[in-house]
Amino acid sequence: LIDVRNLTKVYQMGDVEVNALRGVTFTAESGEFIAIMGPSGSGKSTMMDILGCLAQPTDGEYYLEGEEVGQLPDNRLAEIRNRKIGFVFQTFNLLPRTSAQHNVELPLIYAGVGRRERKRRAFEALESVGLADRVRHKSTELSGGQIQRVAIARALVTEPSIIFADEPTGNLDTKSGAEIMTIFRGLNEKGNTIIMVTHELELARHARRVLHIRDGLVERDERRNGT
Amino acid sequence: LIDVRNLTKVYQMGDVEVNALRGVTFTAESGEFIAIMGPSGSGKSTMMDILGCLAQPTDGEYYLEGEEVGQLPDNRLAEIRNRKIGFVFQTFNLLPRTSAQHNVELPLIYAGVGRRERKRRAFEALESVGLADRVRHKSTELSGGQIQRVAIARALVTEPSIIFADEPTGNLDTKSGAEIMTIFRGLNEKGNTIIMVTHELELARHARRVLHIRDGLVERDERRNGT
Ligand SMILES: Nc1ncnc2c1ncn2[C@@H]1O[C@H](COP(=O)(O)OP(=O)(O)OP(=O)(O)O)[C@@H](O)[C@H]1O
Ligand SMILES: Nc1ncnc2c1ncn2[C@@H]1O[C@H](COP(=O)(O)OP(=O)(O)OP(=O)(O)O)[C@@H](O)[C@H]1O
Ligand SMILES: [Mg+2]
Ligand SMILES: [Mg+2]
Repeated sequence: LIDVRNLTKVYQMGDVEVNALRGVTFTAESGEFIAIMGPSGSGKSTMMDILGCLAQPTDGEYYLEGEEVGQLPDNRLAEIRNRKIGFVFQTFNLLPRTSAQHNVELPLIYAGVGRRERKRRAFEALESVGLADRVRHKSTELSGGQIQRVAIARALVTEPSIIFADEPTGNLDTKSGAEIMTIFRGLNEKGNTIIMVTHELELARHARRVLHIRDGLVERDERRNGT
Repeated sequence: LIDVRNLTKVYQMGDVEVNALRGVTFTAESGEFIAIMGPSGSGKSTMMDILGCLAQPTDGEYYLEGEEVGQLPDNRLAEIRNRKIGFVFQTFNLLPRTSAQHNVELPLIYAGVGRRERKRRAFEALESVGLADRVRHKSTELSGGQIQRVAIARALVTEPSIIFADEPTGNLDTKSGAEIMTIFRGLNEKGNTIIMVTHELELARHARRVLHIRDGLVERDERRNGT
């Protein structure tokens, strides 16, 4: 499903170069549940953005279902982002002055889903993360953990086959975090692929594989048996 | 130091009322280290905003060092916010198109500190959270955990006697989170007061007292001996 080779990302800042990724190489099969861990600033979000087709590497190749993403035309990329991939951002990235309901409907609007169906699906996605009574609140009227859950609902509403979640429970109490993991495990059991950055060892246990990132490189690829 | 009585906060949304706080009452002595825990949406940030003099309650009283905060004139409130209190926001609230250095200098600019001294102090604050090599980066050029650490540095740079930290390690790996707790413990040993919202039991252990919040009320006030 995913085949990355020598992924490199360099940020140029005047005369200084920041080497965010220094040659990341690994493959992932469809239906895997992979946790990504590593120190703050080690390149996890940078890698996730490239895998989620939201950013381009400076060097290296990324094959998604056999297609080299760097060579794809823009409309094909947009289609993949909207239909195949669900992305939960580390900094949420909701439209601030817009209700939770509308934020979660947005991907369905892009996918051309009719008004009645998208209202229903957005509501159900919010209900699944415990926010049925917050659908009309704007981001400024929600708690930190509620904003995070709206971001999760938005990533799931198009029923994507690949879910990239960047620190999806960083602002959630233990119980809410466990509820999100239950949703992810259920989706994985149905055959969806989950790639999740987390800094909590407890949550990484749900994954059958952990990629340890340090200084822009895969330091260790840990595969585990059973759960 | 802190004496709150029947703190109430109601958000009016059209014909619906959200009772974020339903009568919170407790006291805290100078030099305490208190953790605040509770489910997502239970009112923790709302309470922190009131304690940090950033929001007004709908009802109830808040005495800070004997003064009833609701009765204070604006300039006195601004002075307290700038000199006495350091606040780490759950959603960071940095100026986005501004460097880490400048973001951390901002409270010192308000405090009237001279240019050379504030440059030095802002740099030292960033260095203490491991960001000496990121001082010129803007928020958009920093990782999630780095943004969080800039927010922490900004809260500490005025050397406040009371630190309110709302989920200060939600985006940090275990090691970076432990480094922040070491800073907080050091400040507490010097006599500063720390009030920290966290959802991680492991971190709440650093506190000698845990206020458990549920549905806008203090459900339990847990005091512990030793560490
Ligand atoms: N401006 C607002 N208008 C309406 N409701 C609001 C507003 N701000 C917050 N709320 C609601 O008040 C409740 C308490 O919010 P608060 O941010 O204090 O929760 P919290 O305990 O910090 O949660 P979390 O752990 O998710 O950060 C939430 O249910 C939220 O939806
Ligand atoms: N636009 C940019 N310009 C310059 N440097 C950048 C930019 N974006 C990110 N960086 C740097 O690249 C490095 C990797 O960032 P990244 O966001 O991938 O880290 P991360 O592993 O997700 O960290 P965290 O756990 O804190 O979220 C960081 O050191 C960061 O400062
Ligand atoms: Mg990140
Ligand atoms: Mg909060």
